[in-house]
Amino acid sequence: MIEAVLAQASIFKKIVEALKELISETNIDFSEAGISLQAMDSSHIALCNLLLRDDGFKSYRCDRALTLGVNLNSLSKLLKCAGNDDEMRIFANDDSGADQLNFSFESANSERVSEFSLKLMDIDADSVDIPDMDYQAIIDMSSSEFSRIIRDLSSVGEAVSIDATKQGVKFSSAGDAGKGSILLKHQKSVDGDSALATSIEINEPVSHSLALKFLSSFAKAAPLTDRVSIHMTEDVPVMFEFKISEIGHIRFYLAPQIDD
Amino acid sequence: KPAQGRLDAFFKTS
Repeated sequence: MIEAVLAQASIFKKIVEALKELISETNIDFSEAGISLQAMDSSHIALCNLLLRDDGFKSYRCDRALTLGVNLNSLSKLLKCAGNDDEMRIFANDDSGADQLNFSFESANSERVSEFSLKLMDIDADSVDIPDMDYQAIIDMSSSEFSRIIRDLSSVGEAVSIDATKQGVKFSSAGDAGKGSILLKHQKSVDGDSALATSIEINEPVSHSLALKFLSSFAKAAPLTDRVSIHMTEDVPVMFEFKISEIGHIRFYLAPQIDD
Repeated sequence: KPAQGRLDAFFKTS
């Protein structure tokens, strides 16, 4: 038996919206420690990693570790049936091999309870070992600013160059019709820091050129949290982390560009 | 023209 209760369905709705553009089907792992998933896009260029810790749930029970395969598009449609402020219960019975994942949504005044279930699927997916890494530069910035920059530069080109130095981070793109850039200056964190402030921890300047198509998908996680951190080292995958308050994170990894 | 690489070149598949 697994049973996880989230105080607000909206968090889970936002998580699925953040993942479903990049990944259509995924295995979800339930363990004593919480719920997690790791999945690559079909081209193996990008990877997402979700962690929801057991102590972030209102209640959490997992008698035996289970891996359940879901179609994220179907899950997204199902979650549209939940009110944002509904309490959400996810449960599955593994007595005879779980073949469905069950959801119940209870309104804040407890006067409405709805129940839905999602058919599970067998998914044969590769998983990868992600080593712990020290990055040369970590940019911590507003997630809404990140979304805006990705949107703005997508109107100019197909790739963005991210150049981090001690002074700031510059996002730039160029295309057939022209070019554009946005510079965010490093701000020392001080009391009363604006939510839009950008800070950069850096050992040496780092530059990456990345396809905007993937970054647009990652930006779908912005509604989950105010901040995003971009972790960069030359010639290794870039990691974008969106922390989900009190409960976990979504991390996206994107392979660096290579000369074709 | 540069192209996006694949993660398989960086992370070990298990």
